Amino acid sequence: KEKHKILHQLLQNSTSPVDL
Amino acid sequence: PGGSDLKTLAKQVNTAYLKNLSMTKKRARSILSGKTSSTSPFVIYDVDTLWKAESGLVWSQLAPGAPLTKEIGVHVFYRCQCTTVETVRELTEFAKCIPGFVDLFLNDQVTLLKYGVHEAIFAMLPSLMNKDGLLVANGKGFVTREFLRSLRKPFSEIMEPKFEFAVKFNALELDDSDLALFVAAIILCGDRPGLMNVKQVEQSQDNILQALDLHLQANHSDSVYLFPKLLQKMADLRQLVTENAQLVQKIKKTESETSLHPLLQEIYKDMY
Repeated sequence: KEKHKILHQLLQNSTSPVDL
Repeated sequence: PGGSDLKTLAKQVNTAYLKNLSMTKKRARSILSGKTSSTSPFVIYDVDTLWKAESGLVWSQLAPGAPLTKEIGVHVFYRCQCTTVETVRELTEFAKCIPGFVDLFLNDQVTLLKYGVHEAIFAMLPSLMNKDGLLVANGKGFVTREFLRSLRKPFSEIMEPKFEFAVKFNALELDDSDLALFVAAIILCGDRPGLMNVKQVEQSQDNILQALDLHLQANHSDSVYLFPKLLQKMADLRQLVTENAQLVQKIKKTESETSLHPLLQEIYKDMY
């Protein structure tokens, strides 16, 4: 899971833009 | 599924595509052909026009997170990364709306995105391209192919293979409704390495492919071999992504001053 932290984050949050 | 179920599926996927992807082919084509009422894109064809575009004319801010660099090739590489990251975000939202996708294990969703997003991006990129260049910054800019070719190696090698693919792909004259199903089929691919529930993914992809086949029969009735041609394009896209991943590895190794966005690092790590 740690290996794909940002992809997990993108899949789970619809609003958070992720720090690009 | 019956014909009406497949039509409903096609409609759902099409709606999700139009809702989540910021630049449609329809809009891009109207900008490229000058048929839109908005101002024509600013043309970037050399170093001067690139810096003019960067000074607020085309992009409102410098590539976020990218270190300031005077080297033009490196700069273009960062711009490509920014666009890719933004499109991965849009594709993730699109994927979540494809029927069946969110029912998969979360780990399988991650695997499908990891392997699918670049193929999907290179399938959508031709919409923004003609043989002479590509639209950037949401249609506000147009970068010429010749300018990208003139960058120093290896940066000159980033976009040229995508233009070569685009010219052939655009000859198929797909529209957004075809592309929506095609991109969904790319994402829901059952043979990605490490999938836990292959059967479930294959079943979803099969439904999408049936919907695509049926949709093409209605939308492109004069083009009999379009469906098998698109299946071949899926294989070509996989090859394009493999070559792209190799080039990124090469840039990482030989251009020590360049950095790769954390999301892209995740995607490329142990990819192929």
